[in-house]
Amino acid sequence: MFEARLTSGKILKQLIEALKDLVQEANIDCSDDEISIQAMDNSHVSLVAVSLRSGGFDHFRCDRPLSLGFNATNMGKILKCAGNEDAITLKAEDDGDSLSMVFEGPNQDRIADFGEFARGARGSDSPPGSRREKCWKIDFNFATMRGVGVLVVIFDRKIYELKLMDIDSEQLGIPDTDYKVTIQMPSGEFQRIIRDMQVLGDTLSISCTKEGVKFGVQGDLGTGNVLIRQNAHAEKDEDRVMIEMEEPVELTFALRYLNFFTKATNLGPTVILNMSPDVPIVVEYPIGETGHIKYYLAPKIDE
Amino acid sequence: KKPQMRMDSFFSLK
Repeated sequence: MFEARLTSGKILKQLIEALKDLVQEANIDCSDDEISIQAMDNSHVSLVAVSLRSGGFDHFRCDRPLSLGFNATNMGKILKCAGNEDAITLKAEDDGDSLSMVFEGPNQDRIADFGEFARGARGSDSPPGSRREKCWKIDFNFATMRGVGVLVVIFDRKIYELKLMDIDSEQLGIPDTDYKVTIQMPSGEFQRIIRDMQVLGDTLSISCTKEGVKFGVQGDLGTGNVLIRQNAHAEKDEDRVMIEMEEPVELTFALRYLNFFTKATNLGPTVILNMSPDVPIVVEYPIGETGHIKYYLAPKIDE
Repeated sequence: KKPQMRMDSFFSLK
């Protein structure tokens, strides 16, 4: 049995949004300590790694390790049905073939408001364990959701069942690495740089020197350069730019992938870039005290 | 033009 309740369900919504353009299918690996996802894009150029620690949930139970294979597009469709203020509970049986997702609105008063209406409403085909007189079940009829699962509404509690699948994903062992350069900067600023640079070309060079971090692109239209300097004493934490450098590093990357990574911008005010010569960059978005989403991107290298 | 590397070139399978 696996059960985990996240008061801030928005995190889960944003996480799936942040990986569904990169990864079609992946496993959610559940253990005592955390839920994690590791998956590569189809062409194995990039890798995404998610970790949400069990301590970040307000309820967490995982009796034995589970791998829940899911389709990211379908999960994204279901999570779109959760409000930004909703708490989300994930539930799975040890040998089940579906993941149950329960969305609860913040306004519990609505339960009373809808009581009479619901009793008189259509059918009362109650799911197991629910309060029979207070719920009803609707098969998915929305065109976009046909066949994805079943929706059960209990007033302001919605229960969705996502069909799970067996996924043979190739898991890469990523060693802990001391990187030569660590840059922390506002995630919104990073997103803007990536968006603007894409106008000019498809390859971005990131160069870190004593001067600061230089983002550069060369294309048919012309060239673009943005220099970010250390600003460790900005008034707000999230405005700070901090650069730790052991030695200068310059690497080049496909902007297409960096652009996918910036879909995680809403998860936090800060992004951390880790670089060493001739190895993948790590683009990390910390998620409060709960965990992180990290993207790894293989560089372009002279052979 | 520099060729694009793949993740498998850097990390091995678990």
